[in-house]
Amino acid sequence: HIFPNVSSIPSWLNKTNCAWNQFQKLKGCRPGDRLNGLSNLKTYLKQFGYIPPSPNFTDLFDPLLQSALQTYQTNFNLNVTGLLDDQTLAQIQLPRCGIPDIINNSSSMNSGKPTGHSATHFHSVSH
Amino acid sequence: YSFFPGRPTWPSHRRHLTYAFAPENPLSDEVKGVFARAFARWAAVTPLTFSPVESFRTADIRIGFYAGDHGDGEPFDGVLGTLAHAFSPPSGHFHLDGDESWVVSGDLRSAPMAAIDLESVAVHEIGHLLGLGHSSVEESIMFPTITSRTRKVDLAADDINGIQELYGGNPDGNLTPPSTPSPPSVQERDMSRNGAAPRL
Repeated sequence: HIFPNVSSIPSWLNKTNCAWNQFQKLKGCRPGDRLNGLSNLKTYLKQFGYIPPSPNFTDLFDPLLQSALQTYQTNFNLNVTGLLDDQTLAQIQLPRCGIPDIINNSSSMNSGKPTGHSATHFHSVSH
Repeated sequence: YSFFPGRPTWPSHRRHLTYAFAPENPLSDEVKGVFARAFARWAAVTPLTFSPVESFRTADIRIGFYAGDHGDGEPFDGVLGTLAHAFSPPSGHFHLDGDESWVVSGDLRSAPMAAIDLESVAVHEIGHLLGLGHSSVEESIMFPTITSRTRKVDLAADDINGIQELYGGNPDGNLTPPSTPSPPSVQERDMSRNGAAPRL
């Protein structure tokens, strides 16, 4: 569907439902929770390089998912919580390029910045 | 900015690249002009030049609109979701999701929710074709997501720094990127050089 201008788009094409809208129901899910749909989120994160491939993802909010979310949040300049908060879910549902953000663990869109893990460490200096 | 693993680029003896459209996608000159403008944006800041050719099979960069599974192991997913993908150099494959509502021109603010600006996505994917990965700089073209009904076509400093690390700058200095709606095409500019090496 290629339209020369905005007004030429027929109204019946004005739909915004896409598969990623399903992730909205995962809001508030926390580590240790088991919720239908988390496996699909893991598949999404695998598609873009945040989780290594696996033959079958479970619906458990496990440390692997938490770590992947932290890296995702770092890459997209979000608060690094490792949780499925509003900001993270909104970002995940946006249309995007199909090329992974992380390729073979050797190319990262935010390679110069700390990952979620180290970003959450607290450092203190005594004076 | 980032690069693909191994930092693949087009080899140094190939600074003029050709592109063609899949023969099964009959595209208007207006649509082809969108891609010409997108290529010109990268040509303005690099030593690279681009020109359209008829032969899809022999072109360096092959552009096609496809729906669903289109044979490269990365099927498209219908409306929104994944919009397009392009492969690292020197592959030259540039695929767009044929199920999207691609818009060529006009005020996107009044567009339906699913409208996607074609030139915005084209500029991004050409970055991949030239060797750039994704960037965390939200203003950059190579940021992975784009909001529907949004036009984002200007290269940011992050994009320019990244591509110039791979290819160097334009020997004529960074040129002003083309303005919409109807700049001369890359080919038109090339033709003004009396057969000299094509340049913007």
